[in-house]
Amino acid sequence: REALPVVINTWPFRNASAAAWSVLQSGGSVLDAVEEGCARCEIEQCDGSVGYGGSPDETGETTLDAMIMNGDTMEVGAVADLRRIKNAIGVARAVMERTDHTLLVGESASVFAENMGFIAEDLTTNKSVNIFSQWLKGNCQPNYHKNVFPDPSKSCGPYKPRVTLEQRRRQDNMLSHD
Amino acid sequence: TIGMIAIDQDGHVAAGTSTNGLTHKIPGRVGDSPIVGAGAYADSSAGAAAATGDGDVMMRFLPSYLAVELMRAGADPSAACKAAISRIKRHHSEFFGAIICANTTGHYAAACNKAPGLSQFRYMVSNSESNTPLLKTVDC
Repeated sequence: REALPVVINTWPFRNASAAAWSVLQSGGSVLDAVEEGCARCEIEQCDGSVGYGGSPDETGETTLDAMIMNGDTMEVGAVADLRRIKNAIGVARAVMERTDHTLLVGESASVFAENMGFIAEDLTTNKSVNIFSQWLKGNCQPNYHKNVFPDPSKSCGPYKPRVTLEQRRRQDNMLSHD
Repeated sequence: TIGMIAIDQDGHVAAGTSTNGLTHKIPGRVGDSPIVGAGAYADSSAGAAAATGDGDVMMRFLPSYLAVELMRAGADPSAACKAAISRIKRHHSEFFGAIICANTTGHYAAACNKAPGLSQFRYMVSNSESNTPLLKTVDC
């Protein structure tokens, strides 16, 4: 165990690593360290893929996902599709410590967070609005729809289900009888 | 997305993730990050792992859980990380993704899948070796 203590994090998010390390150095728990390190990235919007003001969805909204896991007790707290709350990892920890659940999602997770004292605020920024408006101007490319019409590789929605070849074959089979 | 692992002097282990997900996602879409065993997994008796990348694909293979279970079975962090990546690669040869792994002795590693835009994966390590975080790089 000569290599302990240690903090490792994905991507070159230096400040997050330093924040977590200083928590450990000042006697904090590993949960505190992970929460502090991830929260630092939420505040600093690490490379635009963490925290508010990034990755707008098809409606232009930024939603957040986070989880935290205690390796001693195997407890987990997680939130997904969290709206209006910036400190996603903090809410994940609240799920772990203030409920018997593991994962809360969407609008209800945001209401839980507000009840637990987290501040509700707009997660949109000029940058995310700009990303979204450019996307709309570019015929909503890329998008993650398939087997729908209008053709998602060319235009925005709304989309409706397209009859797939398989369905057509099945229909033809049903109709093509003596 | 940030995925983080922390192990203290006494061998207590924790892991976590935070992300704003995929740009232009369909509303309601959730990737691997908040899914335990996919975005991250921690067990103080075996180690921890955390993943990042194309969450729609990666989450189906539970890479963090697999890596920790391999370390529990004796694999070193590098072998465990590589195995988790190659498990996904068998089905999605060009998926964009990486994983960090650490065992209970504090040894760590990372692995990634060579894909357009990802030939090397950079990650941070803070430990007693240096007062400031160390930037590490692994070839995909």
